[in-house]
Amino acid sequence: AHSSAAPLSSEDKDDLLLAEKYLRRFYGLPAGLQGRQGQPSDALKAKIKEMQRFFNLKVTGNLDENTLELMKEPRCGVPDIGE
Amino acid sequence: YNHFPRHLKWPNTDVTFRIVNYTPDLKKSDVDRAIRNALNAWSDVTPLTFKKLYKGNADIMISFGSKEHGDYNPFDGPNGLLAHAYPPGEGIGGDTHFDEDEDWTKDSSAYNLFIVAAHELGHALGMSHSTDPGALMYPVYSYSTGYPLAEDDIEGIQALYGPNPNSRKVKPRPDAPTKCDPMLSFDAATELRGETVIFKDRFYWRLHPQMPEPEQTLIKSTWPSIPNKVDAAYENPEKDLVIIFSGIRMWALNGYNLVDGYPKYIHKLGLPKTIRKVDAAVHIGDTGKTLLFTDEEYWSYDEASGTMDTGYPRSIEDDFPGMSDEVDAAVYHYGYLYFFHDHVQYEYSYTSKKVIRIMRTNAILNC
Repeated sequence: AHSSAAPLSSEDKDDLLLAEKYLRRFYGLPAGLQGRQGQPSDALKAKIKEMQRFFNLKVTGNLDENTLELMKEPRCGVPDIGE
Repeated sequence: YNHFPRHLKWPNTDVTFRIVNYTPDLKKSDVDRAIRNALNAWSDVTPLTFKKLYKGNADIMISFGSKEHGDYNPFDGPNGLLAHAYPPGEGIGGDTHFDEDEDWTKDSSAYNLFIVAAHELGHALGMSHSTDPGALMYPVYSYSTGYPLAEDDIEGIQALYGPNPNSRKVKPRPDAPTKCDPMLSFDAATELRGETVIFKDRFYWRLHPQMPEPEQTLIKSTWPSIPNKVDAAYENPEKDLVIIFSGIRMWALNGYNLVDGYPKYIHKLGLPKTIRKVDAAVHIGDTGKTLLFTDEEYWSYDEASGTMDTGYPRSIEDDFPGMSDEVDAAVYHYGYLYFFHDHVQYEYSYTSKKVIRIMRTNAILNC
């Protein structure tokens, strides 16, 4: 989890951007800014949980290593849920 | 398995398709064959038939394009998104697009067009993504050979269209092993940079002290160059290498990378040519020896000198009292050897030289 005090490292920011892009495309995360600068919003956390549930990962709502690793895997472009 | 909302499907089972353009990565005939075989995988288990058109509008229009390719659903360059397809319906419904920025192949050297086409055409017929990592309709790419549909996929497509009236039987791709199956046995186990990796069928579980839930992944997703069936594996931490055994060959992995010069034959270690398979392997850090188990015997390999110790093979039963069986897999932790055979795990103490505990194999997977 990112501590609220310290500013996000550029790597954390990249991970957050990658996650937002992934969840927008495959889990219907609404477009637009997610929460305060660099802090995962509740909507983002909820979508992270949805993705972790789909892939049978530990449902934490956090961008842990396994979750990020899976987001970087080559895959099909069709969303995992809904229309 | 999952269907699209409202269980979208083709109203009749005679579906048309057209290959609008071709990738330069493969011969035209290879693309034609990959697409035809991918469609056959679905028609084998349903009443669906697929007629190829060469002009005009077909139900399933198949094309290769990169980045923004006309549907406001752009691809992203190499890797990442490989392809996408639209559920059955008018117009763009059923259309299937492949990312031309990928390297399309007919083997495992890059992205296998047949595998991806079988998945995408599943979407074009009404299948959405499956959560079963062993299913074809699982969203993440993985290479495999043989008939591509798993039981999960077959159940899903037959829920939409029914079975093949000629009831041609196909042997589904085996589903993913379930970790808490009480009869679960292992193919192989090894340490890997502080984690424990357990191989079973086409999958492996990764165990990490800080990760309470073992993570199941397809072998090919991580190590495309090693076979889908692992017999034995061990880590030589001094060299930061993991040796994988399958049949009479062995592969050396440094993390995710295959070490140059591999695979090699197992007989390079000094095993006689009569040995055609290693059942289990384990490196004993305290002695610098690697033990290789084959049937009822085992060998001791000295990593430092790179030679087989003399006086081997020896009987497993004689040297490891309490271990009366052959060994499927073995790992070494803090002075204890853990032997796995079928659904039973034996904890052998190196100091007291005997088996001191017997558990279920999948106790190591928190079951």
